[in-house]
Amino acid sequence: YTTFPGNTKWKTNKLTYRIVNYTPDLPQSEVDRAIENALQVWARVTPLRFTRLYSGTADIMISFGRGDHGDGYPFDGPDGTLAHAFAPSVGIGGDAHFDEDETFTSRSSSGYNLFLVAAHEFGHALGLSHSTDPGALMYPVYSYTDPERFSLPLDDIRGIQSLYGPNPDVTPEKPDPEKPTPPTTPNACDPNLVIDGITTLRGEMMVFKNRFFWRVYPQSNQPELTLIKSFWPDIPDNIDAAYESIKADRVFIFKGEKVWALSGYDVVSGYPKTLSSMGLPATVKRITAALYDEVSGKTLFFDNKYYYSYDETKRQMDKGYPKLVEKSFVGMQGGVTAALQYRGFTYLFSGSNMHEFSSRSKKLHRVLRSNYFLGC
Amino acid sequence: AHCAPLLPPLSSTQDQKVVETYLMKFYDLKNETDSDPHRGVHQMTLKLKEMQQFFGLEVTGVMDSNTLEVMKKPRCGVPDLAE
Repeated sequence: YTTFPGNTKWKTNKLTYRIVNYTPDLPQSEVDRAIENALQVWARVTPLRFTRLYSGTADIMISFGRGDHGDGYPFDGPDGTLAHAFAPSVGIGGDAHFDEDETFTSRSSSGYNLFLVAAHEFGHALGLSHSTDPGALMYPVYSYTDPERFSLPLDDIRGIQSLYGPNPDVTPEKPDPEKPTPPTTPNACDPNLVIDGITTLRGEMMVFKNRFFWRVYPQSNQPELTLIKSFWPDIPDNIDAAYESIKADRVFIFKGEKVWALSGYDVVSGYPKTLSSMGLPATVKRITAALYDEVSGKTLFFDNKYYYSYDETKRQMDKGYPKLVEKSFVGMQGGVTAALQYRGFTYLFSGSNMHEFSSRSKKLHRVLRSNYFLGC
Repeated sequence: AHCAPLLPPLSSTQDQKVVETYLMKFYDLKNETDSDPHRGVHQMTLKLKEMQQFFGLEVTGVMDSNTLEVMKKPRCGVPDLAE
């Protein structure tokens, strides 16, 4: 997180706000609710308390405007800049402006969710600048997340509490049962990193973890961490498995009994489908890993210590499966949590370990850390 | 003779415009290119590096498709430099 120079903050914890005008995109009651909820995001973790004014000048004046709206920082039409706000101070300080050329929504992932945009701008209004943490609310790029399940990430909590301290009404020993522990951002170089799934994608590689995935480029050793939902709002967090079908030129992503398909970075319509649509027996309720084996031309679906072999051409499961993984991949330890085939090797992950087998001979070469491809 | 790092040509002048506007808006790129082309290019490279550093991209100071992709994403209008 970052604060403004001199840790600019309000000198009082009792702040006022006023909604000066409304967007026609939403009923006024929805705007009121989104603004109230966005302020509560910050009140819940600090001593800050907000009172609404219906006239006169409030600390935080909230308005919708388009193009040049009188503060010297014109908006730029649809997309691009969505809103901006000013650091705490008298006058325009603390005010938040929303670009009326955007389509603001309150319940779906379409358009820009007003609650999420407002919560971010109120972070500025209270003294936070932008964070480099892609999982933080104060990260500058918009990313959709389900407002009903929104929980202020730890990076933002640390930032705002560095200015105002914690909420005196909440005792740390008894955290708010309504809210789960604050989401954190995974560290690629954590030696104990356990990934959710890994796949190639037309020469790139994607490593999935919680709400995020790392994009690994062959020509760069700098993996790029980004939120899954910043690319695919409808793809779930915490996936079970992912693999690239070279034959179908698709990436399939699994979670529970559902499967999504990507063509490049585009979601394929008609998904999610069920696991059984991939040929797996109805008894299989989830898988833990998958890979496309270029040697056999089969797709291997892993369910912990067992695996199935699926023939995409014949669209049927091979007979004699499931088999024990360690019978075919001698030396494999533990359940398979992720799987990848890459440059002639088959990588089977189990927790924070990655077993490297020759794809052709299935001979175990090495046991590495699960973050091996993340350039640590 | 002057030796200065030259940015590779962008795919379109529109992309060039996107880059300049983005860096001026969010990374305080000064509009100095017309007065001293070499210094302007140098400043562009520095600002690009700052932006790539901020977003965890590969820091090259050279425009690439990943950097342009981030620049085109919808975002907040407050500059990324706290100052």
